[in-house]
Amino acid sequence: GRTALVIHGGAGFVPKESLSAADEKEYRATLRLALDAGNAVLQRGGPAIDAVEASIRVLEESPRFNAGKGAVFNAKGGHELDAAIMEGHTLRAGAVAGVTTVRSPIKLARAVMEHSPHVMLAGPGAEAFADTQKDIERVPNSWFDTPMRRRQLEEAQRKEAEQKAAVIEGDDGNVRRYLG
Amino acid sequence: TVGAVALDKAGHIAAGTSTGGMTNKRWGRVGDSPIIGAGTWADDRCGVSGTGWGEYYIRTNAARDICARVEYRGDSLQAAADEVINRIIPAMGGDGGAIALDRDGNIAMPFNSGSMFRAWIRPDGSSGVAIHE
Repeated sequence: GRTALVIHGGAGFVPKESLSAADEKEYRATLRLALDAGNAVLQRGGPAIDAVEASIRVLEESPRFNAGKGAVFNAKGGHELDAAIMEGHTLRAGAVAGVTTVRSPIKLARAVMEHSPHVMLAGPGAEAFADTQKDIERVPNSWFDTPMRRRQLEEAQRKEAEQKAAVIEGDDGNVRRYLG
Repeated sequence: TVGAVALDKAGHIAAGTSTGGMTNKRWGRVGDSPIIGAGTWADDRCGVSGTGWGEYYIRTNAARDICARVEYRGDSLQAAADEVINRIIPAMGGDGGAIALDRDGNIAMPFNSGSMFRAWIRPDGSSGVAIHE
């Protein structure tokens, strides 16, 4: 049995010159750590789904990536986290949307898959399901905060306000932009 | 957004995705990540985790579309992933990337947004980490 693993930490417009050498080194080291965590599972004969969870949990714990600790802020200044996991040979799947107090959303998604008849639970329903599960760690919503994400929210809201002002000043009303 | 796709020694594939969504998103907005078939998919020959403008991944059923192309048409994983991520989604106005893995251990990592943080280990043991390149 040959194994393989691929992971990502998000795609976006991150110009190379915007990353300091130290930042880039940190990003690469964390990706390598996540890769190693998943690959360790595979090398000892563990199932693919364990490898996926192991890799993602490393990235969820890192403040540099937009999942778990370090997740972006929503327009209300809080965090709503989503996750899904799927097992190919059985087509079993589990997902959660809009959870606010679950430290590892991927772990809760897997619990939905393994311990409920459902595929997806959202918001308060997902939180209530988490209440029934052992080993689902809970944290205050502010635990996900990071200064970098706070700055990004402030910048996004400043731009949004500027765009709204531009529309009021006589735009053609056909602005292609995304406001969440 | 973060994600992972794995192939184990039994030949089984799994995929997962976790995200905080988009900065300044409207509260209650759900992106593609938890939508099975849009941002996350795995079957017995292919797995995908996406990252990008979620509404487009939902509307194109992006992750499942990649694997369906492999399953129904016999497309290579690379061709299927490139078609969905780098042609169909941008043609609609979306952007982003995805990681994909098939049961032979082939890996595809297309993206069209300038960068995608990613890492991989192939069946031959070769591995890498990349951001922009």
